[in-house]
Amino acid sequence: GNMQTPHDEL
Amino acid sequence: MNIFRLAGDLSHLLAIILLLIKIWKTRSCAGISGKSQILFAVVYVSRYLDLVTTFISLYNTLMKLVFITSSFATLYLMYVKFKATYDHNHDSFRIEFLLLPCFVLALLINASFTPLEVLWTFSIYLEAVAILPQLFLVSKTGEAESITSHYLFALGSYRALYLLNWIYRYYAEGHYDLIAIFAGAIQTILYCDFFYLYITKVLKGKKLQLPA
Repeated sequence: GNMQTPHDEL
Repeated sequence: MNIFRLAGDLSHLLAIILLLIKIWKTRSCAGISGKSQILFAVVYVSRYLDLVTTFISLYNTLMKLVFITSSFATLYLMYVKFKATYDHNHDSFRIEFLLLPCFVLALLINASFTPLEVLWTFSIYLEAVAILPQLFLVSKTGEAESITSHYLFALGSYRALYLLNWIYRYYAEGHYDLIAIFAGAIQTILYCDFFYLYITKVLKGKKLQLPA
């Protein structure tokens, strides 16, 4: 799983 | 971007437009919780601080600007222009009971302990519960105008559509964000009772009126 930043959603 | 995400964003946008139209056309913010609108403004500002640090896409930037601007426009209409119509006696939910626990939770459970990430996480937790003052107001007055009901339905649908988006993204991209999924599920669950009333009453042309 990837808890990713930057967040690409609104 | 997939169809669920796009539909979710458009539903969110529609909700905001419906709310502004309702207030502008009726020259009144009766039945609308200013407390919820304050919380939404806090949500947008704390989440979209990355506007100045990260560029995702033109779409992303524009939508963020629209959400921030429209939430402040709504607050202006409620607390300045049509202040006299604001139902503050019924809008008595104590928002510090939502703000503080969400902030503490964001400090404790986050993807990384940096100011921007903690504020992003705070905004996700706060958004999940930001509608509570509005639902509380509807339950206190026992009814909602039809346009207010449409607003709530569009606003609730947005996160439900995001849940479908996250399921899609998990299978299509292997992408998932447990914090957003958990909060989004809570957010959607909070609307379930309203969804039921909306489908059984408002869509059949009746006013949304709670049983006495």
